[in-house]
Amino acid sequence: HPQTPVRAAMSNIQQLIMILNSATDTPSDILITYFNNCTVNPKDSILKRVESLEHIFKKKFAEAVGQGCAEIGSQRYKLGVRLYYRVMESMLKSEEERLSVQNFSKLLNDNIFHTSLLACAVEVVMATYGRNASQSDGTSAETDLSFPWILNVFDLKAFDFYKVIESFIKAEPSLTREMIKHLQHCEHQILESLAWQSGSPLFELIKQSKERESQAEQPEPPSA
Amino acid sequence: AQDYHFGLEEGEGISELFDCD
Repeated sequence: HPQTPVRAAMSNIQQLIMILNSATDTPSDILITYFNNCTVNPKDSILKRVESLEHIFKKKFAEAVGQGCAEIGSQRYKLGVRLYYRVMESMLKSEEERLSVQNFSKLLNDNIFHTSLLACAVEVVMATYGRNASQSDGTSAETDLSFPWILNVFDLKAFDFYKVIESFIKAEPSLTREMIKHLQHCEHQILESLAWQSGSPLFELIKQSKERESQAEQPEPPSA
Repeated sequence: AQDYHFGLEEGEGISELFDCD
């Protein structure tokens, strides 16, 4: 049959669900091994964060779509969590290979890293379903859950979300072409506008780089 | 992913982006 937009969207959803069917709701044995290799084991904080963000996501989803859809929000969040653990494992494997390191204590105890990675995973799920937002599952096309909605839900700075996108795409080879285009669109939205909003961490980074440049340009004192 | 413009250098990854190198 010719590929209609709805059929294409449905196949993307089915593909996502198929990929995530084999993923787990909790960290895999390989992830647990990485956690155990850390100077400070991040496992408890990771599980606590996933649980607390689920409550927040479910509440915001229900507020946006309708109280009757809270369970749908919970299901979407759970798919996002599976993708989050799956991508985290893939990222750590590639970083281990690239850096010949097994102790990722600093990265795995970084709250912003985990919140950004989980937000990206949930955004992939939301965008996949969003393309097929129809009356059938109760979410109306008018409810705009599209990016950057997830940033507000997780109270996440756009530039921190931006930092995980490329590594996320590299770590998840089964992302569809449409999804990669969507994430690229998110990048452009962030770089062209969201990252320049007041309070963005980008301004601090620019300030630090300017300070480094000015220090590098200062002549050395004669004693040196 | 061919359409995606990868910007990280060879020696860069998620660890550098979160200052964990």
